[in-house]
Amino acid sequence: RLRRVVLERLMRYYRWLTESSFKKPLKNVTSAQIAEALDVDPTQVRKDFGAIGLLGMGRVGFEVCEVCRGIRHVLGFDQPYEGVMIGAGRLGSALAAYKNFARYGLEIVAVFDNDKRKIGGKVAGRTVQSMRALKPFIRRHEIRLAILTTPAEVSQKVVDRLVSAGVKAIWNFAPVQVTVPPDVLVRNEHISLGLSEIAYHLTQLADP
Amino acid sequence: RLRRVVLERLMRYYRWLTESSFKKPLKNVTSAQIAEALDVDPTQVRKDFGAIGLLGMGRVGFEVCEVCRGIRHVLGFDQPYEGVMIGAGRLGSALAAYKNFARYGLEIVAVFDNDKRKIGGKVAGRTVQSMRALKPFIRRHEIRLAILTTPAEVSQKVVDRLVSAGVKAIWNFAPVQVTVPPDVLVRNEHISLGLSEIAYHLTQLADP
Ligand SMILES: NC(=O)c1ccc[n+]([C@@H]2O[C@H](COP(=O)([O-])OP(=O)(O)OC[C@H]3O[C@@H](n4cnc5c(N)ncnc54)[C@H](O)[C@@H]3O)[C@@H](O)[C@H]2O)c1
Ligand SMILES: NC(=O)c1ccc[n+]([C@@H]2O[C@H](COP(=O)([O-])OP(=O)(O)OC[C@H]3O[C@@H](n4cnc5c(N)ncnc54)[C@H](O)[C@@H]3O)[C@@H](O)[C@H]2O)c1
Repeated sequence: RLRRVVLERLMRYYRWLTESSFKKPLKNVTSAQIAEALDVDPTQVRKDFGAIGLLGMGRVGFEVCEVCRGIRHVLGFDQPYEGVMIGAGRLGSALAAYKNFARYGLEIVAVFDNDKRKIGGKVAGRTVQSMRALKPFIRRHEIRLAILTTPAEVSQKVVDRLVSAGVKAIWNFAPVQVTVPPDVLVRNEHISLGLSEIAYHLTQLADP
Repeated sequence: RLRRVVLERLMRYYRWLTESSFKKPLKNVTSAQIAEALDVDPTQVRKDFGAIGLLGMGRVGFEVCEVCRGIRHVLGFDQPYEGVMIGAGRLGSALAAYKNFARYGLEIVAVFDNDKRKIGGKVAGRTVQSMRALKPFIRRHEIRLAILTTPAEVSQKVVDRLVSAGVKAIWNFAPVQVTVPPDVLVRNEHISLGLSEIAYHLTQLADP
């Protein structure tokens, strides 16, 4: 099993290869090029590629398509998976509408909320369903992933319902630690990592 | 100047120290403890702490409060800074309302949009202003940071306006690469890193 730090590095290599605008499309790439662009150790890049069975071609480096296919396969992006959104609020709506998730295999197939004013309304083309419909939906469609965008104070209760319904992975955007049984993955997502770079940059401007 | 990878590691140490729920509050922490919790090399942890002037106390490790204060100071979280939100849509509203940003020094002081139906309305307690008010506002309040949550296709135009108004850092949530002069920082934020761990976990469940 690959560790989280490795998975995140593979994701960053993948994003750099697929989302950067290169002057002309890259056919081959060396570990040195990737290392320099992403500020990682070239030895680390080669180890990570080796860990997923990618062999370089000596001085030429690695073939970009092969690297992308390899990473997509190992990370599981090439096998589409469905998720449900819990919380049809501002963040939940933005995420449900975000087109980019499809590149990583994710399709958000339903949105749930407990606010009567929202149930029955449309979010990202989906009709918002009541929380009463959650467990039957998860069971019927064998949903293994739920995305949590509920207020902090209700999140643990919602997680308990998700776990009892059979969800195996929770992408948690609520700013609270939730507890789950050992076979359930919780990925906490804090949209604040960027502030480390931004605040530091502003500090350097003010006081170089 | 500290490199981005270092800034991000410092942020992760800081978050782990301040957001984890420990059985009893930590007074001291060793590089080994941090290394194990975050899956980094303990030598790396000590190097990073050394780089920001934190000295350990031998076997006892580092004093948690001192580490937190040190990281807050280096990253610039202890000096409040203001930002403007461009795009009062779903994501912009969610971010403008997010209470956690204050811990990192950020205050979102105004929200701008070009949709007449939104201008004059309330988002996170702020009145949405017209894009015509953007440049005068930025100049009057000496705003150095803008957060971009506009549709991809208009983002470069909006960035050009922000740069000409004097903004020095752009936190870009639009899924598009934008170009800026060398003295302006662009931090691209993709809320998709977590899918590397989630999709992999689901793959392992299906095919261990
Ligand atoms: N991780 C991040 O970086 C980040 C960024 C912004 C917001 N957030 C967090 O995301 C969450 C949502 O933020 P928002 O601005 O979209 O808030 P919001 O109030 O607009 O949305 C929350 C939604 O959850 C629904 N809800 C409440 N209790 C529920 C329950 N028991 N079952 C189902 N639905 C329920 C509400 O009716 C509402 O529609 C908050 O916890 C917020 O702190 C996190
Ligand atoms: N980075 C991520 O992980 C992530 C996640 C979700 C959404 N997004 C992106 O964030 C952006 C916003 O998403 P959303 O769901 O909030 O969309 P939205 O349509 O709800 O909001 C966009 C807002 O921008 C405004 N706008 C359009 N043109 C403008 C202009 N020229 N000047 C000022 N304002 C303008 C619109 O009126 C609208 O209010 C999109 O680009 C989306 O792809 C990114």
